[in-house]
Amino acid sequence: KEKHKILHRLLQNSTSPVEL
Amino acid sequence: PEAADLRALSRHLYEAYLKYFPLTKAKARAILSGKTGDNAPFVIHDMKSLMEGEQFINCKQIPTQEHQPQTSALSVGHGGLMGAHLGSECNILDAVELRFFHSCQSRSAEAVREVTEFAKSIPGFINLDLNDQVTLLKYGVIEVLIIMMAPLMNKDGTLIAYGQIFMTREFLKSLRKPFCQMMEPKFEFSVKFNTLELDDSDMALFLAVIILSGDRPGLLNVKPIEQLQETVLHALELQLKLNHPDSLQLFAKLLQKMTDLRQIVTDHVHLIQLLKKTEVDMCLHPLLQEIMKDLY
Repeated sequence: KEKHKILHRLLQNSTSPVEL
Repeated sequence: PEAADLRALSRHLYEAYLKYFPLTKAKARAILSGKTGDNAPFVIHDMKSLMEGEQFINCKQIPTQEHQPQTSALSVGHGGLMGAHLGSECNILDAVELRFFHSCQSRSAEAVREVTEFAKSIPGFINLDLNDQVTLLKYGVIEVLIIMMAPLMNKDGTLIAYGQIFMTREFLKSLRKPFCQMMEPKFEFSVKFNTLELDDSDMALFLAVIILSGDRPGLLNVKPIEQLQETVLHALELQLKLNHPDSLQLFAKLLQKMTDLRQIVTDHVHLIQLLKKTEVDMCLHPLLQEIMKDLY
């Protein structure tokens, strides 16, 4: 999970803008 | 009834594609063929026009959708960001490749987010094991982005910045090594891919097929992924029969492209890894780092 935390976040957050 | 279900799936994926990807093939081809009247793209063909292009784009409002950050920017692909500023006086030309590369990275990261939203819209995708969703995106997203570049390209160059700029292939080839090597394989692939003449509704299904590849390394539960992919493959086959009745073997030709695509991604990742070693000033976007780490 730690290795891909941004991908995890993108997948779990819905359509709200995500701070990349 | 089965065919009706497949058509409904095609429509659903096409709608998601239109929702999440701002520059469609239809729009891009209209721009490339000069059918947009006064809104012809600004052409970048040398360093001088690159500088002008940066200023040009910074003065213009980038078309945004609700889910896109409102940043005025120079970008590659379907829109995006320009994180770096124009250099001041000296070293402008030395820094230009790096600065351009940074803008490509920012745009790519944004595009990964768009592809993620599209993937989540594929029926059944969000019910897969979360770790498998991550793996499918990690391995599939660069393939998807390269396929999505094709409609923006012709043999002479590529649209960037939401189609507001056309950057010539010769200019990209004139950048210093290894930057000049990055886009040429994508042009070669795209020119051939474009002869298949897919439209946006075909593309939507093809992208879903790529994302749902059951042979990605490290998948925990392959079977449900293969089942989802099989359904989308059926929908794609039917779509191509209906949409391209005279194009023989189009389905088979399209599937063959997936092999070429994997090689392009492998070469691309190796180039990025080379850049990381040779360019002291280069930092890779954290999301792209995540994707490319231990990829191939």
